[in-house]
Amino acid sequence: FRVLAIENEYIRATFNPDTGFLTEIRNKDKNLLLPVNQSFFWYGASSGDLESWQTSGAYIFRPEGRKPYPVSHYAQIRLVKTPLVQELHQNFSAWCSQVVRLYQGQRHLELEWTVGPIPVGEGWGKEVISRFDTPLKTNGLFYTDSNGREILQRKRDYRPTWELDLWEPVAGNYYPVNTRIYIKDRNMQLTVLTDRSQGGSSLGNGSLELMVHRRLVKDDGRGLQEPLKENGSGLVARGRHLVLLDRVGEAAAGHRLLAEKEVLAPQVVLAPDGGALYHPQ
Amino acid sequence: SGNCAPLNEAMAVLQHHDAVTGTARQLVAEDYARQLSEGWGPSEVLLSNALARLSGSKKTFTFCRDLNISICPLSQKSASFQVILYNPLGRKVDHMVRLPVSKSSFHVKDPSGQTVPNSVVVVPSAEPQEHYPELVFSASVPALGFSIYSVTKISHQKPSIPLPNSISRKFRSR
Repeated sequence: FRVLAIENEYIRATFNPDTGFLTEIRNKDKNLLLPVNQSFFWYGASSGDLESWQTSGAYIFRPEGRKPYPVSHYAQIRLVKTPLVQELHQNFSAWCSQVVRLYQGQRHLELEWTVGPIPVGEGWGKEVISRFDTPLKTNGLFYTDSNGREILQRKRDYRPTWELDLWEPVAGNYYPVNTRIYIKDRNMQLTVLTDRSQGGSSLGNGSLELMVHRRLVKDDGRGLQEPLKENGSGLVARGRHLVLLDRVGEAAAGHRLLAEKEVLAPQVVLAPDGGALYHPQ
Repeated sequence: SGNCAPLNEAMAVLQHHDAVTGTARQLVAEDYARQLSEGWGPSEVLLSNALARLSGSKKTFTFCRDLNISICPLSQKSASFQVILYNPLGRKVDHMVRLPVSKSSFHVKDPSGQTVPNSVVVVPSAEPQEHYPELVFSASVPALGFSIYSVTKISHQKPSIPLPNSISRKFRSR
């Protein structure tokens, strides 16, 4: 396979056949092409250092370094193509996998991630992220929603109302993402919708990341007196990121409607065949 | 009788930042889960009653709480069943239905009796010889309304399931 791709009438997603990672998204409808490298990384949780005793914990996100470690340098992949859906199953490690999915007629790319149980046996807490790297010239700007309604512009290493002296360059740039985060340049906008509240940031131009799961081995000393570490082997988390690539001027219409559809998705109920007539009395 | 008050109350309790961010102790987190779970049951009864009244047909409605991990005993074991979709949005929605099934082919009909195209996708698992088929079809649901689709297993046909194994082997060899 020289070209590894899934596509429908609106979107084409291309993958590197050697690594199995997403490399490019094309919006066929609007003739937009964006190289996108998406993969999973983890930050090692700080257990305190010479600067501060503060450890990463339930309340505090404090990675021990600026650069996260890749979960894997390649993914084992399986490709499934049917007339209604095309999927690429990526297996990054024993505890991290993802299905990249395109349904017929769908204008967004669906990334269903499964992360956990996060191994912490060697004594390192881990905070796992999904990161999208693009060549978009974002000049340190990215956008997150604060409460599911208002989108706020965020600027890396900056606060609008005071002069910032940032000691924690990763955590200090993380913001709440309730339904969406996006980056853009003059022409294109890459939007990622979440199915739950997560932390997110853009720590480099053209980059966008969301924290999907975390498991920590130390208490952060904020009153909880327990590390954020589930009983037994730990939890498996599964969720979805919906990715939209659009022109800047038209992106809002797309992500607003899609977010509504995601948050107020149809309720599915099953019933065996048959049944009696229902009389309200 | 159905009742959504316990779920309302559980949701109210879970507005606390501990429940939203995970800053609760493990025992408290488990109690949040218990409250949600106990609230969900009577809400399902309420929804079943509403659906029976709206559709004019009393059925044993089943809610598949483990759909996200591809578990739904009714769709996996029944030869025929109905899929009822309620759309809370104020506009028509096209929704891709995805249900775990047993390995077979299926006939899906929309509310007007028309055949709906469907696919059975095999989902690979961590176990080498285990694959979980999922039925996929597109459903259309009116604004603030519901649609009923019927699904019937066709047992005499060979399933037209794509075989991910054959493809994945090629990738592994790279």
